[in-house]
Amino acid sequence: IEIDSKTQAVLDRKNYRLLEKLSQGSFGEVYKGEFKIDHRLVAIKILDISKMSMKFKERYVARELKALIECRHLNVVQIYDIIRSNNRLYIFMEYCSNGTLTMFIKKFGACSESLARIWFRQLVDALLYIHTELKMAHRDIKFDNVLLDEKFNVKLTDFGFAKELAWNDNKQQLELTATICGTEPFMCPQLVQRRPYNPMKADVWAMGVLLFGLLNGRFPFNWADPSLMLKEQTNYPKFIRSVSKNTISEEANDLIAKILDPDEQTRITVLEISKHLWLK
Amino acid sequence: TLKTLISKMNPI
Repeated sequence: IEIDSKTQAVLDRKNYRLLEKLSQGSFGEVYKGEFKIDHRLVAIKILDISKMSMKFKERYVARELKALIECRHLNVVQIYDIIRSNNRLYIFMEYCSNGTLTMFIKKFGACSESLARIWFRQLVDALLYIHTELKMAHRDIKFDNVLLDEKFNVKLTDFGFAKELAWNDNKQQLELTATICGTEPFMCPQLVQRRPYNPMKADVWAMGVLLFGLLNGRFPFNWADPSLMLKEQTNYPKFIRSVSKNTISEEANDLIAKILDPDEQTRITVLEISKHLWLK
Repeated sequence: TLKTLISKMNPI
């Protein structure tokens, strides 16, 4: 890996060794690394601060990223350290050896209901912690942001990040940038319409898309066409019931339908999801 | 069938 001397100095000071590149994003890249003291593997996200919006810089670089270090949950990717140097942000975090849920589903297709139940319960637990303990919304729940550790436990990563990058404060709407395109399938009707929305309920919606995807091996709505997607989302609950595989239990379909409620007011909360019959 | 057709739509 080509690495400049300042970056190398940061890594040396913190006792990390950089290994191969894991992924490339629009505003940075993720490397695999090793903590030299105990040979533990870590993921190192390197973000280019000059490519970030002013709002992102103000909100996260200074304060809120520090709060993420305090976040401790079995099903949330732990952040060990955050360093700002050489106009870059270095985020040292837990390494998950089995990749993302996207990779898993692309390889193996839909999950059995029992596996989906285990993973979904873990994710609900993580989100409940983020919503109630940290009083934050994740804002970018998607298969790419669910990682699998060496024991195949799911871990939620990247919260509070991507959405903020694409939020335009002056226009009060989301920017149609490349970063947002990949997240389209997980958008609730309010986001599709670029209307003000409750971020916690938007997280809940994305969890519904996730659960549907786990059980069906596909996305519920036609996200490539936003107006068609909105039609499908608001044809409720007829549409969502009609596209679910007929092998899926009534309890699972009931939970999916309660989550993918286009009306924010009546859409269930994470706490209510955790008490649903299917998760008992 | 319609179900098979649907199952091939919107891949992850």
